[in-house]
Amino acid sequence: TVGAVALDKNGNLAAATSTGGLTNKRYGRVGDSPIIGSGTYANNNTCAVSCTGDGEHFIRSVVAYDISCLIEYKQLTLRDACAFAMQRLQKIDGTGGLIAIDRWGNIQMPYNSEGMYRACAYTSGEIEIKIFE
Amino acid sequence: MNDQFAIAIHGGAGTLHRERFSPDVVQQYEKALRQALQAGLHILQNGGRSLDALETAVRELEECPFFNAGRGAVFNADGGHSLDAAIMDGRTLAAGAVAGISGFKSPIQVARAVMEKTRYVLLSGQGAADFARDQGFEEAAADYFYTDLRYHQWKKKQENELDESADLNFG
Repeated sequence: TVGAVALDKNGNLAAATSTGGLTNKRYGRVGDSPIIGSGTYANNNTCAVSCTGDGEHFIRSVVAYDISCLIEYKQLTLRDACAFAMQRLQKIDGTGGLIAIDRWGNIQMPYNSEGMYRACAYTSGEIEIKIFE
Repeated sequence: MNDQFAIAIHGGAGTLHRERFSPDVVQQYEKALRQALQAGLHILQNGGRSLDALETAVRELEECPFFNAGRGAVFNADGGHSLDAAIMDGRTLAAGAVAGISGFKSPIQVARAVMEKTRYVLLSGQGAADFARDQGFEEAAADYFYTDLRYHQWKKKQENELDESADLNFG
């Protein structure tokens, strides 16, 4: 699975995810990536999110929209909303990660698996590229 | 318009089998991530739209054989590739997605066309492929998506009958 989230100079957020799904998947199995609100979500008032990992768990926890709601209805910061959503995922033994960005350009890239291929760049020109911790 | 912009990308998460990652392999993956990031960042730096930056960055990742999307995607039980993708615009809450589409190089391109050219959100299977063909998106034969890494993962999973939860393809 691959994905991206971005904030542009007009203050618009967007999210995108693309995947081959699970090896040896059967019966037309679909994971969270194309499910809006689970693997992919964006709302200018809150954040943009793209997820990767055990798709079934991200669908059941509606992870991407959950983060947006925590910001919108409980005024959590992006960091706290992502942490809360990852805890909930962990509770149902879900593994994986996500990338999220808010309307101020803050970025979070949490994951609870062994690693996650991830990278981000800010207005300042600062760039971060990581696979493991 | 303010001057604030930012972008983040991912190439999947999961059991990455750290022992596979020699410094040279790490460098290859980091180079691929940097290339996709820079492609999207360039659009933002020049005042472009976040949707365009995302589509560009994700298409770079779909074309890279390292990641489970587009070229280099995992094999399904039939030995083929069925791909999913979604894109969402935070300004309008418009969204487009495809599920179980085969034979098209860039599922994210098709998902964006679903968002911008139909009243639907999610198209699946043969219907999604028919729509992509109607829109003239680039098709590819099965060998375009093939990589040894995924093929051997698929064979291993078939032979070992690992259950679906065995995480051999990092998301």
